[in-house]
Amino acid sequence: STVVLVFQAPVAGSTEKDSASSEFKFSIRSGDRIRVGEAIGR
Amino acid sequence: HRAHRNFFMVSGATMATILMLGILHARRLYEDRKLKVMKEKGIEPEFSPDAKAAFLKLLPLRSISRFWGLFTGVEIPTWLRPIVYRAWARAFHSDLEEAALPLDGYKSLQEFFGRTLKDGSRPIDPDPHCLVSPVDGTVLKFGELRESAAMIDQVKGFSYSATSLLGASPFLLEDGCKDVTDMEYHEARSKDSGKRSWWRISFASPKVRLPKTACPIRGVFYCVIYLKPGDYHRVHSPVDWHVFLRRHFAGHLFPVNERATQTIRNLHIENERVVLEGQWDEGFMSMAIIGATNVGSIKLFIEPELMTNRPKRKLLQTEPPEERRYEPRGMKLKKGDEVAVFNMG
Repeated sequence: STVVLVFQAPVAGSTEKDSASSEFKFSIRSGDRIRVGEAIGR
Repeated sequence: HRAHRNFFMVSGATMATILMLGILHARRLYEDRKLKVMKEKGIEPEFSPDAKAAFLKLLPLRSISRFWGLFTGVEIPTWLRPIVYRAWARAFHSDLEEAALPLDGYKSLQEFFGRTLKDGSRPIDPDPHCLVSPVDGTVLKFGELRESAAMIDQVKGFSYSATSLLGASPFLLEDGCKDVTDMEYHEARSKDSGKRSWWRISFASPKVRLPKTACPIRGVFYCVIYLKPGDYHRVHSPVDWHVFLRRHFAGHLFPVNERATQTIRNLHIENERVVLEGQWDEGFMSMAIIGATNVGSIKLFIEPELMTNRPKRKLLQTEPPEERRYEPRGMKLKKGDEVAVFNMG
């Protein structure tokens, strides 16, 4: 079985003040084993 | 003499069958090994439809799936349960230590398969700005949808459109970044959304310069996670969000293993699935829960009466999904909440 997430999130070039910190980045790699509750992006 | 001759015929046919199965298994092992070597070299397997995929389309997969559900739903004698579940765990690398109940507490294989875990087995990442995995599994693909066609990579050399996965009538956002209340959402949905889809608006929004300090510019991201038969099969919420809409696509029930993703076109769009759509702090959020032959049923805890993997009806490929809006204010889900469970059959 498979689950697909599709979602909006801030990208680079967001608000002037803290663009770097507000840009969404994945924290996973293809092939990673992952579990419920573990971060896939921030 | 005749009995003797029959004996030789039967044993000959049996030997031929065993030999054929052996050859098929050896070929499968060889191909798996080839695939593994390619991966180790960093060569990504490409999309290559084969005769087996075409043959699968001829099989009554839904009937096979429903029979599998009946078979696994049969109650197992209490003394036999630990033996069966340990054998399953050994075959599919499941962790029995996390199961919430003692093994003999699960009446059937189906009940064991949809088991809950001991409290604390899946701690939620404490970072309030993170998006967490809704399931146990293997990350197949992830990234940002950049083109207006919003294509999701199924495998190298083949991709499918996110709008086909989620549904043909995407949500309409006029200015792409205004926080929308659920009422506005429902109003927007009631309009004829055939005009412009928010996909394009969302991609267009970087070009439409609103006051920078007004709101962040948003992109559209995706992540595909595959659950193996031995994985924990309950689906949790990846963020705090409101679910406004649920769509149920009664599609096919092809297997969704690695081989199938490389050989069956539009696999995630063809298969039976439940899509939840709504909004989180950063904008649109959706989750597609996709069934397969052995796990054909999806039970939603937020809508227990939804039935999936129904008996075979004439499936028109263009058949619109069955939709339900969660009136009046949507379903509020917290990060980590249980949302659904995959059931066998």
